[in-house]
Amino acid sequence: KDTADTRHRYRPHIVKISSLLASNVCNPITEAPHHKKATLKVVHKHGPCSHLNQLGDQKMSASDEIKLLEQDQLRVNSIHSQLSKRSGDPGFRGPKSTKSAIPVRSGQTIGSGNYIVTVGLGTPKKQLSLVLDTGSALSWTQCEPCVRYCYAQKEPIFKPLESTSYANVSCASELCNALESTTGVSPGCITSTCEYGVQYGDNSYSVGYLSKERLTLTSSDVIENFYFGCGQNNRGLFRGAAGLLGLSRDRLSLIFQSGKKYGRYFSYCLPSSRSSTGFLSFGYRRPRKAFKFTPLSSLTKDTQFYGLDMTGISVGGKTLPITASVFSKAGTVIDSGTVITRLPPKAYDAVRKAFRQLMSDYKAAQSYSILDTCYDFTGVESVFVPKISFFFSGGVEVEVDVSGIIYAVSQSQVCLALAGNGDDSD
Amino acid sequence: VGIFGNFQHLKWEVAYDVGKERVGFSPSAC
Repeated sequence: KDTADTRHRYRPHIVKISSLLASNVCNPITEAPHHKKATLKVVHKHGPCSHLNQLGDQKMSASDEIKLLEQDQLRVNSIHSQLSKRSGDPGFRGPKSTKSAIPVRSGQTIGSGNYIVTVGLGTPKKQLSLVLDTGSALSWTQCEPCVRYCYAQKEPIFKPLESTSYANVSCASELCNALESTTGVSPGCITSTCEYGVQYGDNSYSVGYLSKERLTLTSSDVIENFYFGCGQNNRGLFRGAAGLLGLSRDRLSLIFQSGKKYGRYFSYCLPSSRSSTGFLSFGYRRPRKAFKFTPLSSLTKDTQFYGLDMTGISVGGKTLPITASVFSKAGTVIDSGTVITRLPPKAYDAVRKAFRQLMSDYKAAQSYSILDTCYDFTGVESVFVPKISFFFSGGVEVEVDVSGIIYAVSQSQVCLALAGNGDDSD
Repeated sequence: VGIFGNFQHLKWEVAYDVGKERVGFSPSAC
């Protein structure tokens, strides 16, 4: 059928390669989302809009870029490990697609996510930049006196003694007992104060006091008695961020703690490039275009993760012949902290085959970390990139923006930004 | 599990309606 819709579906993106390469200049979105509820600015930790950017105006080096993708694999391993434990799977098998095997460690998802928001904590409030994470529940920040250790962070470390609204939580508290199901680590008790511990998939960790404090999202959005971790021993790959903002499906997450105020509803729009800004919003606000909703999957019902039922994928407008069981066998989670989408091997093989066919006019380049389908666009100004859509139950189609289809390392190495899992049951 | 990662969320606003147990997507300029 020659309709506008089908023409749109089959028509490839036309992309100027220069537009995909990282810029050193921050271009914040000029149009703030129209909202009535709390909205925070989201920036990429390593981009020019972030005050945590250690590199200033310099671009990240090639080895730093590789590290980002290796950390992404650690996060994926960690998610697999947690869900394997829940399902009774005997263990996670390392990815076959990556060249160097990355050791698997159980624990919470890795804490080195890429997007940060700045919130106010305490009275008077202190500004703290926290990593946004839909894959974990407990929010925490480094706290002085840093009894054991605090890593270097950009902003001053939070000082509980200087806040009039700070309080420790007692070991007898019901929330203290709930910590084990939240973090997977049994709480400790030090002079009647509840002690939390949270360890991430890359061996990063935070240990400290479970506390409550005033959390200021915006000048008009304040959450009293917000439970969080006041970290006294913190190590890992947090790189300048003051801690983590947990948004997962758990009673200790910010979403549940602010449930009465915001109806357990939040949304984000991540910056479309490292040199742009996005937002994180709490409470329902009407978007410019209506949302298409897909139900949370029953597969992850008893976990912290937000599970979705992926039902199909199209490349270049054609739905790929992937049997439904390929998606349903392992399930899918949506995660703000994982960068590259991981697909069941059979699904990824089909996507890669179709994508390579449609890109066969271009010169192939060597693979890059976990990305195995790359092109050398040296001397090429614009390229055609096939459209890719993911389908979810409820008839929801997410047509991936071109900025999410290809990962541009350099003009000579531009890769398909998808990867396969090691096993169909992952 | 498969994981729908953040690189593929770009230019979409993603809404988590935890109360109604659903996730929504809306095209966005951001």
